[in-house]
Amino acid sequence: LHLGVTPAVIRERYNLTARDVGSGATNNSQACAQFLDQYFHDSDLAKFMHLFGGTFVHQTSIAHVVGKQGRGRAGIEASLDVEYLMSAGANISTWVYSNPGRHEAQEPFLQWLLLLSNESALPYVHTVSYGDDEDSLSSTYIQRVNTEFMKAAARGLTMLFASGDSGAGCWSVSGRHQFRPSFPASSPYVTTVGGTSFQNPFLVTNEIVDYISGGGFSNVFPRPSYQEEAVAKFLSSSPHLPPSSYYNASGRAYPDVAALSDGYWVVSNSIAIPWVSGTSASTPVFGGILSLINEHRILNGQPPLGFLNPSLYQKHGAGLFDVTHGCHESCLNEEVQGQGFCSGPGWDPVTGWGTPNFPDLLKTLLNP
Amino acid sequence: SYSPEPDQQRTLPPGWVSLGRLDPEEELSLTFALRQRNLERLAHVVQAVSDPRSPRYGKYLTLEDVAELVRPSPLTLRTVHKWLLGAGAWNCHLVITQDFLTCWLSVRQAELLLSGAEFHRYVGGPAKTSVVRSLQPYQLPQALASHVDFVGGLHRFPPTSTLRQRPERQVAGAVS
Repeated sequence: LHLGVTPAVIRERYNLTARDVGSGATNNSQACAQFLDQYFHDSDLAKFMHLFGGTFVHQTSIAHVVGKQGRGRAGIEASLDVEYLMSAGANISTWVYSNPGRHEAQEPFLQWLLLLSNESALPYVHTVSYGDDEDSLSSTYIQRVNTEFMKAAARGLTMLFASGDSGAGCWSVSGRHQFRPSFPASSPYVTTVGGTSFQNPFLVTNEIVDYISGGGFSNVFPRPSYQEEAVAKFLSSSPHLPPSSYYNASGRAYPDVAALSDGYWVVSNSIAIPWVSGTSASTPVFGGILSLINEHRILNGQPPLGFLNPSLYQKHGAGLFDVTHGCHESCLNEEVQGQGFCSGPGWDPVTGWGTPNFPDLLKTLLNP
Repeated sequence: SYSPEPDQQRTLPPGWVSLGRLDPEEELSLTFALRQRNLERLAHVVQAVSDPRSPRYGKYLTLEDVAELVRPSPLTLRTVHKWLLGAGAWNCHLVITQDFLTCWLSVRQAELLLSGAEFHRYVGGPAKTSVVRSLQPYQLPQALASHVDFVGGLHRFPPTSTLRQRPERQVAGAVS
């Protein structure tokens, strides 16, 4: 029985034992970034680990803060990112990208991209909670940001983006409803993380779809070859497909993977806060687990994982718990009645290939 | 002249208010995304180093290798530099890959360079963040069309958090 998601619940569900922590003997590192002008407090991290970190070796301070950390109140998103990245990727050097103090005329997310192009030594795994509706961004901006992710992938950096918290999304185009894809979640050069809930919120059991989990098909990027087989299979076999006019079936489909996104405990401004939910939670959890896999790869003398999707899709999601129950939200109208896509066997545009089963995923990605 | 981002949304997000137009002598920072080269080759490199079946799997590039590959042409760097100097904007810095240029300049210089732009100060969001943006579209001289992708710092507002506190699902579970 548990009263909400804590590191112990995460580590139990994803089969992380007390041994599954960083060795402290490698140059492994991970980072989280959010662009909400939020701060995190080291004291909150220490308190969080005091409350929830007793069963695994962990670090209680950030290795490197990029940008300025203000002295204002901590933000719940910044606290959540740090606390769960360092719980799943325990005892691994962690950076935080913090943009308070930037100039008023700068775009935080763009400043982060400039940083990637200005630092030779960067963490191997980056978890990023940021997304905008594809249709609100200029095509030249979207294409250029996508190129920046290509540059990161060429350098062996793993970029994980939250898939968004509005399900399939919804907007009206010339009087007709359509689903609304999110960017950078829809970039073919990042790994996008959706969200799940426990079937019984108070037991560590199998996971079902969290109805907010962002997912769908890009209206900007065509489907990349690495996911052609998986997506075609979903489109030809799902019994619950929405009307085809709602989405671009030939677009880059996302998310690629998922993790729990419902009911987290977070410590922020010295207060333990329950029921925090969103794919901003599932993303650092998945990122921390990839950092643990990088730890093993580095100790084996192998290169870090880098851009994960080709391996992931080639292995047909081996090492992941397949989520096959539940649908995410979408347009509230007669036609779809608030239901977007539904999960199913194998890959689906709600939870991707599913959630991490660490020992199996480690085996899969040690010898992709 | 031409508009690099005709399809960029330029509306004030809910909850944000304008504090009025900036004084022409105030200083602001703009980011110029310069046109890169060899993007096809970059895509092939990504494919090669990310596919476990490829002989180059895991043989990643360094930042300097990436810079070598995508660095803008000397003509692009020279053309943009001359254009900025023409307006007196000399406090500029390139990133290592030389495909982003950040300049510090006065509002007057910025509105001269980016015709049509009008810089206002806005406040909003949960943290009452203050930003400088232009809801008016900007245009660049046609001569830059093959050298500049877009200019950052004009239209896109900071994102808002989508995290929620959702006890209802848990409580509903408990009740059932």
